[in-house]
Amino acid sequence: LDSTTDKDEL
Amino acid sequence: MNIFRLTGDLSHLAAIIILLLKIWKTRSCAGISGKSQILFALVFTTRYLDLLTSFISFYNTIMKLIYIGCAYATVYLIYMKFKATYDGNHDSFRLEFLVVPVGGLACLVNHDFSFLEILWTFSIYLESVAILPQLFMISKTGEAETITTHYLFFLGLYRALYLFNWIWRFYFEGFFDMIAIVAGVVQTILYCDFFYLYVTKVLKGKKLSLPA
Repeated sequence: LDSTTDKDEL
Repeated sequence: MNIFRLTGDLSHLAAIIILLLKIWKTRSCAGISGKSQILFALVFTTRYLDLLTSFISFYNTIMKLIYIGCAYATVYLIYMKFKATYDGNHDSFRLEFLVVPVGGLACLVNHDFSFLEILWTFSIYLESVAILPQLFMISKTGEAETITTHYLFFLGLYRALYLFNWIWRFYFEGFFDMIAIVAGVVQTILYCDFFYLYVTKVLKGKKLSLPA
C-alpha cells in the first residue's frame, strides 16, 4: 500500500 | 471522493470562513491565538507546494488556494490590520516547542525521504498540534466568544470526519496512510475536551467558560 503516490486529499 | 471527505472539507472551509468573518465583522481578534493561525498558514504552505508540481483536480486546486489565501489573510488581519486587538499576553504558547519536535519527527518517520514528502509529513504532524496555542489561550483566559467556539467545533469536526473517510477508503479502496491516520487521531483527541464543553454548554445557549 504505497501511499506516497496519491496525495489527493487536502 | 466520499461523503465523509466532502463534508470534512466543507466543515474545514466553514471553520476558516467563520474565523475570517468573525475578525473582519467585529474588527477584532480578541480571544484568537495568532500563533495557531501562523501554524495553520505553515501547515498549508508546506502541504500544498504540490500545487506547483502536479494537478489533481479543479476541486483540489481551488480548495488549496482558498485555504492558503484565507490562512494568510487571517494572519494579516491579526498581526497587521487589527493588531491593536490582538491579546498577545494570553497567546504565549512557545511555537518552537511544537515546530522543532514536529520537524525532527518528520525527518525520522516518513514514507519517503524526499523534499516534498518530508514537508508533507511535517505539515501532517504540525496540523495535529497546531490548535494547541488556541486551546492553551482559552484555558488561560478561561472563556471563549461563542463565534470562536463554532470555529473550533467545525475545525475539530473536519478531522473527525476524515477519520471516517479513511475507514471508508480502507474498506472500499484498500487505501490507508498510517501517518495521516495516527496524526488525525491525535488531532481529534485534542478536541475531545472542547467538544464536551461545546455540547454541554454552547449548544445549551451558555457561554463557554472554563472553571477558573
